[in-house]
Amino acid sequence: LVEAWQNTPTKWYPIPIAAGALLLVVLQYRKKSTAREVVVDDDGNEVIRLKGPWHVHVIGALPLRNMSRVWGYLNSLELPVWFRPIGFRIYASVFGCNLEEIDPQDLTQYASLGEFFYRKLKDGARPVADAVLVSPADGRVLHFGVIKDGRIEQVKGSTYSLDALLGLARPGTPAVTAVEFPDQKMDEVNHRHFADINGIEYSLHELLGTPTPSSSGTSTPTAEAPHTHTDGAAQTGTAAKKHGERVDASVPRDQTLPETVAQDVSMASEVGLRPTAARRDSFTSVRTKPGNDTFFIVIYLAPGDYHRFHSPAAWVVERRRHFVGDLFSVSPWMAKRLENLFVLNERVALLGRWKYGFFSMVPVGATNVGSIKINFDQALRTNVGSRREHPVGTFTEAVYSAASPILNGQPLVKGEEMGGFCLG
Amino acid sequence: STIVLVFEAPHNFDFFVSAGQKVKVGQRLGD
Repeated sequence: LVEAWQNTPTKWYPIPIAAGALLLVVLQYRKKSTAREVVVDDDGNEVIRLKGPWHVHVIGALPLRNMSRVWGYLNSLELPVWFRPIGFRIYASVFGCNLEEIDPQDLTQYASLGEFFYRKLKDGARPVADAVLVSPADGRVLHFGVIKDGRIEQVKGSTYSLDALLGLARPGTPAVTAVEFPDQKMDEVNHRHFADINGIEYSLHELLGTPTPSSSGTSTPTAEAPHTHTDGAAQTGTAAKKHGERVDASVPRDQTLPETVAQDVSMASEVGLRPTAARRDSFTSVRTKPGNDTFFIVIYLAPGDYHRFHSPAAWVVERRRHFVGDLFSVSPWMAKRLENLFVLNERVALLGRWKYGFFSMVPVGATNVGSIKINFDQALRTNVGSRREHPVGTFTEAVYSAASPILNGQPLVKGEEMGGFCLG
Repeated sequence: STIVLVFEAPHNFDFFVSAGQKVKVGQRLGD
């Protein structure tokens, strides 16, 4: 080595400047393509835009919502009875549906492809595993992990903002402290005061149905009162309103509060939560408690999959935010190419809590399945109206406090059917 | 269609699935 180092002659060659310039261009291009370009509005919030290769922009120019509605209309047309078994068998063989587990099994009973698409399964076809978190749907796991810096990794190298997905930290919404859940035992709850979220305190007899004004001057969630389901419009589900207006979209159980309370308390123990009442403006920002992390998992449902979804855990849904959006395909192919896919598309963010803290479930629509149904939400209508009326990032919000005043939301047990995706 | 779950859980929460794996309703995702 020493000899080679000392005796090898050194020759100099001129490198063409153009080659050097080309190298710089290539390096710059690679840096640009890997760096996240963030466009922010005057409030400093990221503006979600259509970003991706040219063919994504071509797809973006298509009238996807109208196509979806036409597709939905065509699939609501009643099929002749003789054709149904043939047609559905062809569909099942093409998309890999298991006809042995559907209910009803008689294919002639499905009047249209839309009905077949939203088919039920036989009881017991999907046993619920003994775990805190189970799959809400049949499908394929696209991605999962821990959320870092408020961004969710859509696929390797492409992320989208948690804030945008859930409509958190939007301008004009008051900041809220995190939801506190000291792990008290339920029987402790029954015989003494308990402090609860944000300083609103309930006494036992309030819990049992004789509310009295508490020291903080609020004995029932005041922010709730003008929007409770008692006004007829809300109850008839015609009251989905613009951002900032809230509607109670839940279906109230019977009105005799004590019984409801008794049910709620037993349900509370079932879902592992303490009866409590959150201020209406919670969920504008989520802070994870020390010792916890915020996780995410994305599940893709293929066209042939069973398209009803179930509760992945025992939790309480407090509110939902309906984001009117585009209806790009959400196939893994598109997820790889279209950045921010899940915050551009029409979706319903169900926000609530479970025993470890914040919990949310966001069904995201797609071109063929633009309609999202939530069983306990009469007011929800997706894929209606034009996208122009609802700029990206705005949402209509409804709360579910009437379902369980004590739990302040719709309690769900693990594996309970919640709703589904419909064609169009 | 797609479903995104975002939730808070203790540090030692673990997923028992892998990316690309097919899952069914009620199947264990994590604990």
